[in-house]
Amino acid sequence: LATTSIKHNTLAVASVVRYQRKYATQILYAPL
Amino acid sequence: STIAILPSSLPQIHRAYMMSKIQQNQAVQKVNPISTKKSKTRWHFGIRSRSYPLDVMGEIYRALKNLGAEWVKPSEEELWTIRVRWKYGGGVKSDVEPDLMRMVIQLFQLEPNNYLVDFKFDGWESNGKGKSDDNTKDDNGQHDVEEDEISSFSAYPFLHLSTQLILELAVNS
Amino acid sequence: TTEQIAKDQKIALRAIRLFLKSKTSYDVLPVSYRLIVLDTSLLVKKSLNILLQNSIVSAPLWNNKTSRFAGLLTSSDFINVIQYYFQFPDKFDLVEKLTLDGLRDVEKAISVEPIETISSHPFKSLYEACVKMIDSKARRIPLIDEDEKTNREIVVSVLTQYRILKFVALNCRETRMLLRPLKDINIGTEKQMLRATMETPVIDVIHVLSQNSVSSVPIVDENDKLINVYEAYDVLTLIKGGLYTDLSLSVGEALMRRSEDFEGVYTCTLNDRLSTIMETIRKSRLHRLFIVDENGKLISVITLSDILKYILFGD
Repeated sequence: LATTSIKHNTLAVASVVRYQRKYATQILYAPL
Repeated sequence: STIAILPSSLPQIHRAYMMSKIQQNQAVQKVNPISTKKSKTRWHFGIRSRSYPLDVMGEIYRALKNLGAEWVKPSEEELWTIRVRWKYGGGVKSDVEPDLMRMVIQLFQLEPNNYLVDFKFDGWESNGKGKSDDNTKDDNGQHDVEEDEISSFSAYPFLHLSTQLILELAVNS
Repeated sequence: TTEQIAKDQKIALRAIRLFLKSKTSYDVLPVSYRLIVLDTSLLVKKSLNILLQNSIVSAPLWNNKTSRFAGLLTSSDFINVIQYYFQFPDKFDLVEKLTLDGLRDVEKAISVEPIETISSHPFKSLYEACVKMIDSKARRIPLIDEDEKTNREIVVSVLTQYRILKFVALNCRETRMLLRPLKDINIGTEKQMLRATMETPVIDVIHVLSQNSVSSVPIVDENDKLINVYEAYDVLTLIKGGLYTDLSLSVGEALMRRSEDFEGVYTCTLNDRLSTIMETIRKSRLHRLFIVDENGKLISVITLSDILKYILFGD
C-alpha cells in the first residue's frame, strides 16, 4: 500500500495492480 | 500548413492587453493567474510510526476491533504480522459475492526507532462459509492468493478499507 | 491531382477504420499508468484541488457506501455548481460544503440533464468505444471490467478522444494520406458559432457552455476577429480562486486566471488538411482548432469529436 501525508483532511492511498499485461497504479482520494 | 497558435491567446499577451485597458481608465479587476506550482505528491510505502513496536501493534488491534474486523490469533513466529478478515459492506448484495476481505498487516523495522506498517490485500472469502474462494492453502491453513490467477482485480474495496483503518489510527493517536 | 487525392483519402479512411476495428481499447493503455479515483464523500472544492494538483480535468468517482463506481467527475459538474450558485446566491455556504455525492442534486436543482454514463469493456474494439463516444457526445469513456472474485466493476482506465486520436496519429501511417483541404470535406464548417467579446460577463459565457453542451466559446473583437477562447477547463480555475462569487467579472478578467503555462489557442484555415492536423495532435495537446480566414476573422471550429466522427463515418 502506498500512502501520502494527510493534507487538508484528505488522504490518498494507492496500490499497483497488474491488469492483464499492464500495470495500473490505482489511486483513491478520500476525506478523513 | 497554416496551423498556428493565436498570439493574443497566450497568457502574457492577454494580460498585457487587459492591463492596457486599465491605462485607458477602464475598470478592469486585477485577477492573478492560478499558480502552476504543483506540490508534487510524495508517496510513502505503508504508514510510518515512531512509536514502540508493541504500542504500534496495540493501536492496530484496537483500531481493527473498533472497525469490527477479525484476525487470526498470532503465532509465535509471526508476532509482527496480523492476518485480518473484514466484512466488506456495500456493493451488490448477493450470497454468491464474497464479501469477507482478507488483509495482511505487517510491521517492518526500517532502523532503530523507525517502523513501518504495510497493508496487503490477501483475497476474498464468502461470508459464513469459511471456505476460501481459492482452493490453494499453504501448510498452516493460511490462504495464499495465487497472484497470477487474478487477471482483473479492483483495488478500490481494499483501498477504501485501508483509508478506514488509517482514519481510525489517526483519530486514536 | 484532386481526383487522386480524393481516392487516397478514401483508401486512408478505410485503413484507419480497419485499424480501429483491429485494436482494443486495452491496446491504447500504456504498459504502466495511474488512475486517480475520488471518493464521493469528498468536498467538491477538495476534489477541484486534487484535479488541478494532478493536472487532470476529470476522474472516476467511487461510492464507498455502494462500493460501486458513480460515473465521472468532469468540468460540466463544476459548470453546474457555478450555475447553481448563480441561481441561488443565498446558498453560498451549501456550495462550500457540497460533496461529490451532492452533484446529482445540483443537476436536478438547475434542471440539467445528467451526462449519459457510457462505458466500454477494455477488450472490446477501439472502434466500438469511438462509436459510443460519438453517439453520446461524451468526450471520454470509462473502460469497465469486472473483478473476477467479487463481480464488482473495475474502472480500468478512462479513454479520451484526444488519447485515441493521438494513438491513431502515432500508429497509422495512412493519416499522411488525408490531404483533402477542410473546405472540401465539410468538417465542422456548418456551425452556428456562438461567440463573446472580452467585456461579456463570464457568467453569460458559462451559460453558453452549459446550454449548448460545448466546451469552448470563442472571443472576438468588434471586427469578428478571433482574439481568445474561454474553455470549460477555465471554470475550474475560476472556482479554485473563489472568483465564482463575483459573477460580474468580464470574461477578459476571468482569462487572466489562466496559468502561465497555458499553451495557447490553435487556429487553422480552410486550406488545411487532416494530415497536418493529425501530425499536430501527435506532437501537442490540441483540443480543438478554430478556423479563421486570412484576416484572422472567425469562421468555425473543428473539435476532436468532428475529427473522430469524420474518421469513423466521413466521406
